[in-house]
Amino acid sequence: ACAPAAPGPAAALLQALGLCDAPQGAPKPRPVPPVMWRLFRRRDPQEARVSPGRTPPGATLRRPCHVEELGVAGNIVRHVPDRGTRAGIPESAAAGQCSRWTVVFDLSAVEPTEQPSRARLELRFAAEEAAMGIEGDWELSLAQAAEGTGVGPVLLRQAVVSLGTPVRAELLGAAWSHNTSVPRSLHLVLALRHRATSACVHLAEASLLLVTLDPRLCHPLARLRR
Amino acid sequence: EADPVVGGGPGGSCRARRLYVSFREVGWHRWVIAPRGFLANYCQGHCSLPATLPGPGGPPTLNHAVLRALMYSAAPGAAGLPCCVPARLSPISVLFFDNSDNVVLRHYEDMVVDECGCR
Repeated sequence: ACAPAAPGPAAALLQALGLCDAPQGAPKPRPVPPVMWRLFRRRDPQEARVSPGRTPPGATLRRPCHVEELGVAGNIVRHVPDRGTRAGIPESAAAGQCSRWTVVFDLSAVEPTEQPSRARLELRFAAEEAAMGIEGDWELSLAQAAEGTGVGPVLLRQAVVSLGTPVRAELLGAAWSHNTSVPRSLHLVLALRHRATSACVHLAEASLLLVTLDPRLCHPLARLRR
Repeated sequence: EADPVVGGGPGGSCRARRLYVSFREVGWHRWVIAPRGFLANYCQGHCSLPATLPGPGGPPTLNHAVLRALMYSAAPGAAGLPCCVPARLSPISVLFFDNSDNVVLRHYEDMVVDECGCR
């Protein structure tokens, strides 16, 4: 799917790595999410290698094309930040209800050949001390955003026990079905309600952890080894 | 960066030589978060007898390679020696920012030469 490589070793190496082109200019500085560091450190056997021919114990036991830590097949993991404004949707606030938020994930970097195996939405909420202290009985609902500020059908409802830790929800099978390729972008409307009180919180951060398998980088031999 | 081979030429019997690929050298250090580079290594060396026969713990020998080495020692002009090629490879992972500012972890199989063998 890439345009013919520009001459030169760097471009050839880039294509060999399955990347169409190098990001232009310096990326916006942003902290690397701890989960990505953790995944990198656990996957890269080179950290301990000191001379040709030696491999640290256990490194070669890793199943190729598989992300052990997340328990799914895959050789690409992306941490996709929310591009939406996370501003509450005004009419819900006006009606005295808690806010609903629109989150937007740009997935255009995912190639059509990549097969999704995991799409984990991660939400961090912030609120007054009192609301955060209310345990249990929160309910997260997730819907497809429709044109304008409309809300499409509810895709997922999930009980939330605590707001002190990130709230996670699996979107694969909910926001799009398992055997279809990844959409180019994902617009979702989120709402978090407390069943027993009218407490409200606001959404501090939203991100998506997407795992895909690019069969072109997964050699049959590697699969056989598995 | 590569270890210089002593005395020029293939130097000694077939084995892995150190080769370090630096992402800074190819100008990727701004968007590759980690690693800074990796030990890719490469294979070089003679595959004549007895080098073609494995040392203790070495890669399995291909009978065909031994046959070629024997033929070469008997009649050098007939067919060349076996080649010194990667016999065991291992993967690397690269963590980087892509064009959409996502943080991406990609895993690549067969990127590092751990062992060389005569084939």
